Amino acid sequence: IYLDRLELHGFKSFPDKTVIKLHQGITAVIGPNGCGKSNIVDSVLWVMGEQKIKNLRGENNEDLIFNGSSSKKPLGMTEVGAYFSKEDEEIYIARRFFRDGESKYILNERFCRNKDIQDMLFQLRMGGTNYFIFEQGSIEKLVSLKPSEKRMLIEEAA
Amino acid sequence: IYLDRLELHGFKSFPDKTVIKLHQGITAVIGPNGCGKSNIVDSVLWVMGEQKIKNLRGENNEDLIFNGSSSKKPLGMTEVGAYFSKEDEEIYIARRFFRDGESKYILNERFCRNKDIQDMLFQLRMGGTNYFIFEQGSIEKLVSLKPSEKRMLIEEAA
Amino acid sequence: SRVSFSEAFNTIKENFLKNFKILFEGGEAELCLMEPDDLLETGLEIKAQPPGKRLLNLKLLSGGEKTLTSLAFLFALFEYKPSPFCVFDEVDASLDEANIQRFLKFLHKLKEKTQFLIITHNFKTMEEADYIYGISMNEPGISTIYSMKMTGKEKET
Amino acid sequence: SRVSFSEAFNTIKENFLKNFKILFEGGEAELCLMEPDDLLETGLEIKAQPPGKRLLNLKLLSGGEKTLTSLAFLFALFEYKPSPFCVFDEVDASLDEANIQRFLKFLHKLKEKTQFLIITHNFKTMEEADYIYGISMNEPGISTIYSMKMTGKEKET
Ligand SMILES: Nc1ncnc2c1ncn2[C@@H]1O[C@H](COP(=O)(O)OP(=O)(O)OP(=O)(O)O)[C@@H](O)[C@H]1O
Ligand SMILES: Nc1ncnc2c1ncn2[C@@H]1O[C@H](COP(=O)(O)OP(=O)(O)OP(=O)(O)O)[C@@H](O)[C@H]1O
Ligand SMILES: [Mg+2]
Ligand SMILES: [Mg+2]
Repeated sequence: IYLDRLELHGFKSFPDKTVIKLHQGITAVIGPNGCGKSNIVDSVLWVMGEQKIKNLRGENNEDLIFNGSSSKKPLGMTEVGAYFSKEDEEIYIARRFFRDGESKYILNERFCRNKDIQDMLFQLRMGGTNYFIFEQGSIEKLVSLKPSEKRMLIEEAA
Repeated sequence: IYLDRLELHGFKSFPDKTVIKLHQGITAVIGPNGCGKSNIVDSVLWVMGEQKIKNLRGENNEDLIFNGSSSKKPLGMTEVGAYFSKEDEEIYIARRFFRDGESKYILNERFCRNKDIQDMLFQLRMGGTNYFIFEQGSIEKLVSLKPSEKRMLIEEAA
Repeated sequence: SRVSFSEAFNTIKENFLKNFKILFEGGEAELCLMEPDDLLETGLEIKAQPPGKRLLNLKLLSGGEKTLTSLAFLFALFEYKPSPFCVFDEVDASLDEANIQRFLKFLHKLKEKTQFLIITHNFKTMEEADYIYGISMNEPGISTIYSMKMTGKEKET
Repeated sequence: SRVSFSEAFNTIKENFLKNFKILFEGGEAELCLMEPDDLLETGLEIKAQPPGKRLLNLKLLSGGEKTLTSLAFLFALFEYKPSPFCVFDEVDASLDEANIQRFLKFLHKLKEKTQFLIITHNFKTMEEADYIYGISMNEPGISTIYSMKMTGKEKET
């Protein structure tokens, strides 16, 4: 299974629909401070189901929606989509959030609940994968996880 | 007023007495991972009076005493000294800690209490200077200090 | 189940020690069960001793040493069961040049089974990448992505 | 006292805005009193808006932007009342090359009144230093210090 591409639309500093195609091997993302690199990391965490906004450096869910710039108005919603390839099959998950507080979850062609996405990720053996997304400064914390949390990592691998 | 030199003896990874002479301007400290650079920062915090061992990345006060290496035995005590120059005067402060838990504080030629050192630092207008010692990863936290803490910084400058 | 946990644990434990010795060029380390008699509930602990040093509280390790120890553990998990993808946001920020090289050698092996997305400011890391995307904010406040061709490794988006 | 607090605050507030604009090459920022009527007790808040961006929660700023905003504030304090010395442990780790240059320009001015001790892995920062000490562990587990002569800036320990 591999992640074929991400689509960010209205997510944090990405107002325009942005496709990030991922390849096999190592993809590096570079750019000056503040240009939006870590926002891409946040979008992966979010589409995979992160529920705590503070883990995405925000305080309110609205912080995820493009809030405007000197040349563009704020948007009313955000959507992040992820396409996974499994043998010949393509699996699409997406998540939307609206300023009025409404959330939508999408699996392939239909709306669903967050739980359905989590179940699908578990089937694809990517449940709990948040452990393998390391935001700035977080890699060091792996060694200081609680003993029960370290155990969880072994259990998930087993 | 300026800091003329530091003397580390038995402090963390510095078993032998090590003199670090400081000059006017910018002094850079370089070296590979784990060689002892941040330990120098800890020694400055400690000689200036830091009381919380977890702020020095330790769990027990004993963690500050050289704990041995493959070629040297652990030591029984640690001492850090700092020489300040003020016009024509030299002021010496030092702190010692022994494995049995005893602490000693030194100001110029005599033993004293930690409070006497703090008073002297305040007189030298270096009280609360811990705000100007930034360990790894801590500079970003300046903007996220509580409003009352930010106010303290202005008060100390006033 | 108890059997697969113990089998996974033993292999990962072995991998962890091997990886630690590679990343630190020696030293000793251990992934240990806190209650070996209670396989269903026991927590895990990491002990790490860089070469020539005595075993100390993990907190006393340097920033770079903590990162390397974490990577030794993470790679031990991946060698037992590769994750389909892994995202690193500036993990090389606290590593010196020599340790970045050791880190990149690991990625070179692991990337066959795992897609890595690495945010970095480091030139050696960029050289190791198979693809590079640049993010820019030519229009202030608006992020845009562009692919960058690498000399000798011409790629398209 | 209320008078000197308000005088210090006004000057530092001005310095902060000026420094922010230098470090970000534009943008808007403010150091503001949360309760301007209660000068004896009021807390302080920082607002930061990099160029072209809208004012947002400080948490949403990037790692490098938070560091720069902190430095703008710290330097504002130093310009009002210089600290005799200041220790930076790898503050440049999260800054890109251009921002490191702006950071170093500030140090160049402030170092007349403040001694800076900077731990760094960055070569530009090393070039800006007046003195360099290397720390090594030739004997494992034992730190030793040696001074390094800089080309064109020959110094002795
Ligand atoms: N909802 C939003 N709308 C518009 N802009 C946003 C939003 N949320 C965050 N941003 C902007 O995104 C920027 C931070 O982006 P990000 O953290 O991805 O930077 P970065 O490229 O990782 O930088 P660094 O190299 O410093 O870590 C901030 O300047 C912030 O203003
Ligand atoms: N009490 C002690 N006795 C002996 N060694 C110690 C003691 N306390 C800490 N150390 C050693 O000091 C080392 C860490 O040093 P330090 O944090 O100064 O490294 P550093 O040069 O800042 O590295 P980095 O570039 O990775 O931040 C650790 O390897 C640790 O084993
Ligand atoms: Mg970032
Ligand atoms: Mg360090």
